[in-house]
Amino acid sequence: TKVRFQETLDSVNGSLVAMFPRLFGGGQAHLELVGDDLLKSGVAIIARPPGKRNSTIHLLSGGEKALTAIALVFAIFELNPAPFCMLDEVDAPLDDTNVGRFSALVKSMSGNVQFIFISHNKITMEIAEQLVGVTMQEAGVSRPVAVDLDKAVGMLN
Amino acid sequence: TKVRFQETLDSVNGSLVAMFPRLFGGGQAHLELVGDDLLKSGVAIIARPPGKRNSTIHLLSGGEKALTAIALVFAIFELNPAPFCMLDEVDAPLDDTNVGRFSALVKSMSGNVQFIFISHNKITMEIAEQLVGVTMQEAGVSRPVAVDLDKAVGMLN
Amino acid sequence: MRLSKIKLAGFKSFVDSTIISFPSNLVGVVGPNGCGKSNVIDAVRWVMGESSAKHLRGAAMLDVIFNGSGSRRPAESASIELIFEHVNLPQYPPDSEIAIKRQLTRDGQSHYFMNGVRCRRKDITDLFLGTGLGPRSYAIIEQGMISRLIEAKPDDLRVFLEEAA
Amino acid sequence: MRLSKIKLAGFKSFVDSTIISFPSNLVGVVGPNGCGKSNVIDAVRWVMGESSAKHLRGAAMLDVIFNGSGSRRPAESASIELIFEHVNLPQYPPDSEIAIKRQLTRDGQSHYFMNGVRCRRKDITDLFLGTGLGPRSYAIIEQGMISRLIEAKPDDLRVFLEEAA
Ligand SMILES: Nc1ncnc2c1ncn2[C@@H]1O[C@H](COP(=O)(O)OP(=O)(O)OP(=O)(O)O)[C@@H](O)[C@H]1O
Ligand SMILES: Nc1ncnc2c1ncn2[C@@H]1O[C@H](COP(=O)(O)OP(=O)(O)OP(=O)(O)O)[C@@H](O)[C@H]1O
Ligand SMILES: [Mg+2]
Ligand SMILES: [Mg+2]
Repeated sequence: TKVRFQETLDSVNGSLVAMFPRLFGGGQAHLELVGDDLLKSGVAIIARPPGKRNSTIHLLSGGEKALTAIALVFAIFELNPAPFCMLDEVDAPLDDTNVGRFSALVKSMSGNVQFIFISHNKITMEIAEQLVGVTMQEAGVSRPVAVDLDKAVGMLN
Repeated sequence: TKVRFQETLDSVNGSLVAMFPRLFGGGQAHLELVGDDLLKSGVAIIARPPGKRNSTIHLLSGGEKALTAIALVFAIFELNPAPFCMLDEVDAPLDDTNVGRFSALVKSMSGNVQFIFISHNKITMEIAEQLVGVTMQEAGVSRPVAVDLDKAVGMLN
Repeated sequence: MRLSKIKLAGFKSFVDSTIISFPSNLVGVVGPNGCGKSNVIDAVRWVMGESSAKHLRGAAMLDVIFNGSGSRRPAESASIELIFEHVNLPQYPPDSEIAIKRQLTRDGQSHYFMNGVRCRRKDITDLFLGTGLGPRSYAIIEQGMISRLIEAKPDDLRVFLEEAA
Repeated sequence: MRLSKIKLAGFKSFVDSTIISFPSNLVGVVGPNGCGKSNVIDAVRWVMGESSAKHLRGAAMLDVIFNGSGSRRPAESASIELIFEHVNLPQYPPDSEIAIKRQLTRDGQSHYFMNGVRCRRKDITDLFLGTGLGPRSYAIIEQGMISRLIEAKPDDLRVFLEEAA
């Protein structure tokens, strides 16, 4: 399993190296073994947003951390694509520029993966081919409702 | 200190009972002792959003949890008002209706408390009397910049 | 293989029997706070075999059954059915449709069904083996999980990686 | 008492000496991800006596000193000064102005100043006693703390309550 883990690390790194700059518009990230025991050591993410120095993940901002985590998940996805992907408000900490890059990436991956995503952000809603509204017109009882983009934006109010 | 803790619990509850409905537009919440030892027992938050049954905090949604936590913090604030309050993206999980109620409350409390708040949400930005923009035009170097609302909204892009 | 519809009844806040269909590959789910969006994701993880109440934000597994509201009495049972289309797995003819279902009653009895026929939990988990799907799959990102992933200790991140890749 | 300005130099991403003033009671701080907004909050907590690097998202206290960028060399020291106005505390004349400052150099020496005169950390924490302010005060809600508060165990919530009220 030593060889297997090294293979996993190498292939995820290969995919992360490509995925991170697509989300950040530059920079790079990779996974590093913490310690030298391939069987037991933990793994750390080293990320460098464009124009900044390399830093451990803890010095990054809230939005940079979220975007880095998304890059890691999508990198794994490219290696081992599941038939569908469900995302629950992963875009909440992102500013509009990063939401734009995130939703463009989701759109480009939707060729061979089905995405079902929950979001309060209008930019993310705009890439949806279908919007499912959920309401509680009767207090405490959830019911789906068909919505278009304008109505969905109105639902937020 | 037994008496002191009971007093604390009672006064926070008094304030929470008023604060929760202001944020949720109804419903109620209170703190309960978990166990009967006033000296050692922990405290749990019981919250009931309008139209729903009483539930422990864990069954609530992401946005309902955040709004309940804000109600608790503001309830403590009313009891023991500090000269200023700094909030870092507490409105991120909220939908527009709840952001509206949250920002209206902040505005009404700003009579005797100074609020300095970080937000990506245009509704919250609109209550600010002054907006401080922070940019990294030079990569890796932060600098403040004066902005008005239109420019601030543009900065998000 | 893609998810074509989900049927919910008596599960969390979806007390009435409800069908949500997903005709496209880009489906947005929207609505105000507390309206039931994340409950849909919990429903998918539950029917795929999630066995921990805590991972479904409950104290006990019975917490997934509708427990009443201002105007409704608690439900007797909860049931979720997922319908997949264009399934290309060795044990099925190409492009077939599969339905998996889970039901729980107030007495704690939990049953799984595949295409309407009772089966074991293991039959469901075996079905998804190798597809990357499952109750704790990296393909289902719950609310708040993204920030937990980043704050994870190196050992936990290693476990996440081993399970996923 | 209100916060009228903050002076930053060499602290995290604020390498150049910078003044941010707060003329009103409703100040919004805005900007893209990673531009330095939360660093301003870290600066306020640091000068009020925060002694744990982990609570400032760093591995060691020296992580608060600007550690360089693509085009700048690391700074030699970090310093933050807060200026308060309309201070009405017993030991000062009514409506006076107070400045508190903290400085850290690369050799690990950390010094506190009150109105430009060297003082101890305890003098700063004593100043804020009874005002509800302090490095871990409930009046300063860091990014992500709101969801941590809700997920807190009953014992932790009790501690939060005892410190705050
Ligand atoms: N067994 C149950 N019976 C009835 N209602 C339930 C049950 N379990 C959870 N709920 C309700 O479901 C609601 C939470 O729904 P959910 O978490 O899906 O909201 P959401 O749409 O994701 O909101 P947000 O945008 O805030 O994340 C809670 O208010 C809770 O009261
Ligand atoms: N000692 C340091 N020297 C230089 N840069 C630093 C230092 N410490 C932190 N930083 C930088 O500060 C940035 C984080 O800033 P901050 O957390 O304030 O962002 P933010 O504006 O709050 O963003 P978000 O909207 O994503 O929360 C990181 O990108 C990090 O590289
Ligand atoms: Mg949710
Ligand atoms: Mg921040």
